[in-house]
Amino acid sequence: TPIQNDLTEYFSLV
Amino acid sequence: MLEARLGETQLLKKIVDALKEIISLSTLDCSETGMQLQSMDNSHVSLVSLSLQTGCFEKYRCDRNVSLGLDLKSLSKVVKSASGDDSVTLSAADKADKLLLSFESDNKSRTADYELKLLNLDQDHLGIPDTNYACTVQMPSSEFARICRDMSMFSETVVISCTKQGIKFSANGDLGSANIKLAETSKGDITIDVEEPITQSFAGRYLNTFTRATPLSDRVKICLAPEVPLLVEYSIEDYGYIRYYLAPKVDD
Repeated sequence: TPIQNDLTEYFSLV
Repeated sequence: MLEARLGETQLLKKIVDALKEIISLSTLDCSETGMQLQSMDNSHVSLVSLSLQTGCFEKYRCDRNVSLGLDLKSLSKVVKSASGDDSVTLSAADKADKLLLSFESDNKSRTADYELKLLNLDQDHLGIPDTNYACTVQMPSSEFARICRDMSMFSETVVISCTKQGIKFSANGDLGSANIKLAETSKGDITIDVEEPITQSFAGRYLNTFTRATPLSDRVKICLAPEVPLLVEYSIEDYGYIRYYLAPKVDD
């Protein structure tokens, strides 16, 4: 089963 | 101070409806170029980004940048009390602790004024890099909503595959499986631009929630690229957009 990735893995905090 | 007038409350109703299932609290940043809002859902899986340029408004004035911390459920209650064809003026002082919403009926015979308490929200802002998407698909927004609804009957995971031949949505579950394919049409209601084919998995529940924005636009744009979140974009009257980003599911 695929697991849900977290969006903050892709976008950085500014 | 801020003073922004929309000719029809209907537009504000649609925007609030498109936001409130994903986020409950958010800051609306107002500047002389328009209004922006960006928030992640509580589980940090999806992000919604709203942009309304001044062209969306009948009248727009914002002398100094102002950030309005909104409880979207409260805003929704206020907006529901107005008629869709009323005009609405949003106003706030420079260091406001409340947002004023003034509704005026078509013939100006009825006015209704509401004050909404603002919240002091400490929100994280994310930088979204410019992405060269491998696949960009445009289709009628009602078609996308229908597909997302139909897929969610079968599985919580929706697989989206895009090739030059078309875009395919698949779901596999206890019930069985569902596959819906769309090819590009000559009349242009479905366009598919593919630089590189791609297959990714997404949570259908989130895709379904994004389709709350369907009343905002007849068209929806879906953009995919390897290793980056899906982008689902609805334009708002030529001068704005609501964009949803969704992190893919990955194999364990």
